[in-house]
Amino acid sequence: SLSDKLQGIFEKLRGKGRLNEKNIQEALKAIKMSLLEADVNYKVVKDFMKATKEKALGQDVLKSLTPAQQLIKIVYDELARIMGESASELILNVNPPSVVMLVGLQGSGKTTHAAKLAKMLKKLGKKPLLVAGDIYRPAAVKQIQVLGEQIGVDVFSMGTKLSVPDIVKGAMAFAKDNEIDVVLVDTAGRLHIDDTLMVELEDVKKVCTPDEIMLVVDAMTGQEAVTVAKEFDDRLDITGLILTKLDGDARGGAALSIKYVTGKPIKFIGVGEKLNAIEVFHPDRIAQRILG
Amino acid sequence: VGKSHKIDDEFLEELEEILITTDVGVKGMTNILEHFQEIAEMEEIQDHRELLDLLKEIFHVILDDKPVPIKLNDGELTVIMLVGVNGTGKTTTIGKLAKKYRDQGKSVMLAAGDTFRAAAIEQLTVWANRVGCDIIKYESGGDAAAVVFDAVTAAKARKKDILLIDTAGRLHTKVNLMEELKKVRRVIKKVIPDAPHETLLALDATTGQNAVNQAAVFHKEIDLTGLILTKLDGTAKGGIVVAIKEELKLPVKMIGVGEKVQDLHVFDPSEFIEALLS
Ligand SMILES: Nc1nc2c(ncn2[C@@H]2O[C@H](COP(=O)(O)OP(=O)(O)OP(=O)(O)O)[C@@H](O)[C@H]2O)c(=O)[nH]1
Ligand SMILES: Nc1nc2c(ncn2[C@@H]2O[C@H](COP(=O)(O)OP(=O)(O)OP(=O)(O)O)[C@@H](O)[C@H]2O)c(=O)[nH]1
Ligand SMILES: [Mg+2]
Ligand SMILES: [Mg+2]
Repeated sequence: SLSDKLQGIFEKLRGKGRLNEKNIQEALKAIKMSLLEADVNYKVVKDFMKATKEKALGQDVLKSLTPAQQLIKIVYDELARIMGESASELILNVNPPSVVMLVGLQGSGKTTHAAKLAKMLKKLGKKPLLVAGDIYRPAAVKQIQVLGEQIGVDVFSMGTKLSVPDIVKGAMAFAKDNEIDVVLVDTAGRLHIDDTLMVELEDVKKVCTPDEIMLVVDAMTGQEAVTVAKEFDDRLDITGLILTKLDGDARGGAALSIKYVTGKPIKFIGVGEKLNAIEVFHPDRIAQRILG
Repeated sequence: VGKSHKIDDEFLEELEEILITTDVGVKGMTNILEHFQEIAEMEEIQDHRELLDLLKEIFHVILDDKPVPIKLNDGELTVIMLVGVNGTGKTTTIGKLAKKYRDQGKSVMLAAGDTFRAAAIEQLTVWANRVGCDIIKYESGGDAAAVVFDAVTAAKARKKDILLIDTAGRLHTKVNLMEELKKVRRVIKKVIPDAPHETLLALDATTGQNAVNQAAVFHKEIDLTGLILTKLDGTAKGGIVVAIKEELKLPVKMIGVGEKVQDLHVFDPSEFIEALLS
């Protein structure tokens, strides 16, 4: 682990007399490499290490009796500070129906998490409605219908021939007529650089004025996480993120990068394929995982 | 690569930035920087243009110079299995491969080996209809190994040229799911001992260093023959395949560059390296 590595570095230095700025470099390099190994964005790591180094020198880690522990604490505190102080709640409208839109790259887990949120909301006594907003992917409508059936939640679909904004308009009317509490709009996966499809999302946003626009991001995403998140955020003003597939062994550095660059909170994490595999996000837990 | 004209700290930092931001990863970067410094010192390379050429050359050495195609058996059934973690593009890639081989005049059959995920069988069926080929499928929730056994038997009996086997996405960390995949492989071998002739890992180009874990575990458990790098039409460079080739010797055979049936190309190392360094 990183803390073992740092212990080793400082023990080796102990014999060499006073610690100085030069030999803290090895410790700082170990921290930098650990963050890069966790897929944290290169530029974010640079900024982070600059702040860490200043703190380390400022707090005179070098004079400490336990420099490794103190340095780990500085890094961990800084990570936790960036990730946010506590878990964020789902924004629900005082005047129903509340609307949650799920967006993101292809295959990130949007459809699955629309259903997971629906199941969660149903358990909390709310009446959710799933909207089949993916008219492109083969059997996408069928997929969300099967999931809706599994959890006993209605799925609104108008097939694949109408435009997505028209379908969502229909869904909003249906929701109002049927006393729906929360409308969950699943959308097709798309590239952040596909202007036509990004405009489609902007049009859907206009039609349903969402309370939440959740960017669904795969925890194994590498360096490009920042570019993707920034583009979705710039165009849609996302309100939060769902980080998926955290039941794997990806370190999840994308979480730190995205939070650092967009400031938007991660609200939920996906921890499995089953529809109950969703948890509220806890910033301190991911800090530990990213540090390694 | 910037303005420095020798291997100084500034140049090394630029190199580090290229290698990390293209997802070559820390381990891949460390190996490449070692190669780099050895060779550059030996050849006394001082000009920065030469340094960039040297980097290209190192990539070429790692990735090999020419494309490594999917091996087809002449006159006999070729069994190709697609595996990988969730959402990487396996099912879509099978649709594209089916089209490619149909266009070459080959007879193709699909096996709906994902019996778990909602509408997985329906999704593959749409592709079978689009491309015009047979598909062996049973009810969702059934035993994947049973479907695959029947599909290999049917493909052999009906004298098909190519059988494409779709499997459910699974995280490499799930032991029971990896065991299921091993079972699928065993039943294939019951029908044709040499099959599957190709076991391809679908890897999403946006994936970071976890891709190495994925490749390592899938390779250890079921013997991969290559990778298909998908979603390269995005902005991610997919540099992790360099680290995977270096470490596991697994080549990228095809790349996915979109969601349409024609968006599948043979992997060309030179084009890939150009794009990495652009
Ligand atoms: N292990 C695991 N698998 C997940 C998780 N979330 C989703 N999946 C799986 O990931 C794959 C993709 O999920 P989808 O919900 O279809 O993803 P999507 O974003 O809707 O995909 P597109 O609509 O094609 O863009 C499926 O196999 C899901 O079962 C998770 O948290 N853990
Ligand atoms: N842009 C782009 N999207 C792709 C590519 N390949 C697949 N996709 C999309 O990625 C999403 C997931 O594709 P699937 O074929 O369902 O992936 P899978 O690996 O079979 O998913 P699971 O079976 O759930 O594990 C779909 O929306 C596809 O259209 C590609 O090369 N480029
Ligand atoms: Mg979907
Ligand atoms: Mg699939």
